Amino acid sequence: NSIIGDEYLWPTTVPYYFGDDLDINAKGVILKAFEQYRLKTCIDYKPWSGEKNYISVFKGSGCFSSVGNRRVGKQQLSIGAGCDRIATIEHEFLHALGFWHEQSRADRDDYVTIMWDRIEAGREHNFNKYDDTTSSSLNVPYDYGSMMHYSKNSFRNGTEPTIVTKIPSFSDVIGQRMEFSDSDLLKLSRRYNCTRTTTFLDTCDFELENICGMIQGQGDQADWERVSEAIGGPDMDYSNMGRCTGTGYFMHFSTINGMEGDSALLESRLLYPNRNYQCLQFFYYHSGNVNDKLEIWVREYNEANPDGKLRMIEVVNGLPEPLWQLHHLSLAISTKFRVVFKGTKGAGTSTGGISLDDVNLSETTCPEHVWRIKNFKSIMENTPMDTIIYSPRFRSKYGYTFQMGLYPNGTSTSPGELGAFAYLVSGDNATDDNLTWPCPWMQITMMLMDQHADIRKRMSNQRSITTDPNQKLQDSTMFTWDNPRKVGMEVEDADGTKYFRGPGYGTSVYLTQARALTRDFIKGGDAIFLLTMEDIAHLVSSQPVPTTVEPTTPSNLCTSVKCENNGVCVMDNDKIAVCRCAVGNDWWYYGDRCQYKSSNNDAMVTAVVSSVVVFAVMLVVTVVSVVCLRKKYKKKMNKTGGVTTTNMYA
Amino acid sequence: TSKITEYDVDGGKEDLFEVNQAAGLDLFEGDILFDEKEGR
Repeated sequence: NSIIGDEYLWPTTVPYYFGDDLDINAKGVILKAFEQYRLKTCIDYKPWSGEKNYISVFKGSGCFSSVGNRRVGKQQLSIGAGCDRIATIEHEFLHALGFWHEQSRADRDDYVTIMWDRIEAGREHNFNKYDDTTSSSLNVPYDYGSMMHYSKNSFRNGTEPTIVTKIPSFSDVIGQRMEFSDSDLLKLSRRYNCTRTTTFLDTCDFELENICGMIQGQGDQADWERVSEAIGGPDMDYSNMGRCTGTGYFMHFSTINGMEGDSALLESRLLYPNRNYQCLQFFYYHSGNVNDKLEIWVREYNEANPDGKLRMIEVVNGLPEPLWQLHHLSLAISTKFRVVFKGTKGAGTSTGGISLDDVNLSETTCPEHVWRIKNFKSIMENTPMDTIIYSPRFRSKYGYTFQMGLYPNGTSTSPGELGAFAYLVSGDNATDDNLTWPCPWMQITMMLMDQHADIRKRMSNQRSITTDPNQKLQDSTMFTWDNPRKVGMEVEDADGTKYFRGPGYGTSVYLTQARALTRDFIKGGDAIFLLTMEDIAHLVSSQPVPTTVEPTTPSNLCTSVKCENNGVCVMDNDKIAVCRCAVGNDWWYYGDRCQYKSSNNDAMVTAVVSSVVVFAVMLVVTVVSVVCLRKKYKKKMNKTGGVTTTNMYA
Repeated sequence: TSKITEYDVDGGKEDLFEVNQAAGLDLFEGDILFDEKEGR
């Protein structure tokens, strides 16, 4: 729920400043959080360039923020140790943007019961609620799934929950810190009058007959068809996975008939880029001949090519497989364009074709590597506790090789949780020898993808760790992130391949198993981890301080103004501190410090008395005037010898 | 062989409120800076 008052709003592009004390990993994760805001909301962030009010992010003791724009110039937001999780950062910035916790909204008692006797002594104030003159829920229903909601065990004094949801099935839903919920986004959008998001371009699950404005291309020999199943497979789409009868469409290019070389073009609607880099993500199903091809092209429009010019980007090299496969493609387009999916029938006979579903295009960077774990629910249930499974080794674009380790059934210290760790591992000798060791400032991100069709509605769970080249192994002089051949252990893959694995860094509380079973973390039985390594060495240096700074409101004039009787001091037009006085149904305070009280009764008495006084005064004035005039004219007539006439006829 | 193989960066703390509690913070609603001088 949001604080009422436009004075608490920020401009939709919020200036920020990163303090030098911030951890490098935290800086990287904050930038990732900003990207989520840009993808899903109209809120953008920019480095502070002298604006009067800005958010100063620093490493305090813990994670905290103020609520709303306090107009104090430098407004502090702390991302301390243990706070460098994307959801925590998004949570704190939602506070800064003017939102309180969900369970403090005025109507919360309709939805949750606060168990006052189970709250730690002295912490009861954490369960305050605000009435609807102070807070607004922006006409959005109570949101158990809000990332601003406490969890059921917050501030408890024992083992029993402090918050009991009136609908029991929501008891484990509250307290999620994965991503913005749909309602979080709706409220933010209403509060800031958003009309569009910053980096989102298009999404399509082909559920509607208009296929999101996509068109069949010209000059081809075949068409893509919108179907709910295809001969040769798939039997169902990816968006719904057969969950809803009568829905579940995808686009299919059949290669059963036709000639070798026949092609079909499916072109997206016109798109207008802002950032000049994009990520295209889609699922495809290849049930045709191994020689059938799926190519991604773009049609770019410019003055020289008003009808667009086709440019080939990539051939998707997936072999026929009986499953929907995820594919990412980085684009770098700066003019008006369309994305073109081109299917081509290859040599040989086919019993199927190529299918497409859940296309998303955004102006973001693509994840680098995909680790798909089949039958994930079964793996969670059947892997012994304290047992880790490892992803394949992935080589990043910087040359470093890394992998992820996952505890699918928790550890003895954190049962019921997925644990996730990242490791540097040895690659081939020649490459590793040419790399810088210890590995400097590489941020590894492990994301469990929420496979919802629309990228804006995904609540993927992600954690990042960063290689600090100066960090030492505990009780050792060796560097943690040194060459795994030096600080790691030799391990052997199931296929007998031997390599070295360095120390792991991560968390035993990555995501609860219960949450992993919700949403679309598992789809078609499979979980998908997206893994990326990014060089964030540029975040080591200080953020430049602007040379010219807009004058700030003298730190806060309100500190010198004392408003009485529950009045609130606010900055009027950023210049004058004024008191906003408390009002009730039939009373109000007034005066420069709200020192006077008035009410409807007082006003009535005042009005009656005033009326009587005015009437009396006017009566006196009228009588005096009449008397004076009479006297004056009588004298005048006497002087001129006039005759005073009286009525002569009745 | 005696090398530590994994570091848990969270120390088992699941939520930001646990992080704040462990840091000894007693902020308004767990993570909100509240300035009484401002009246809210």
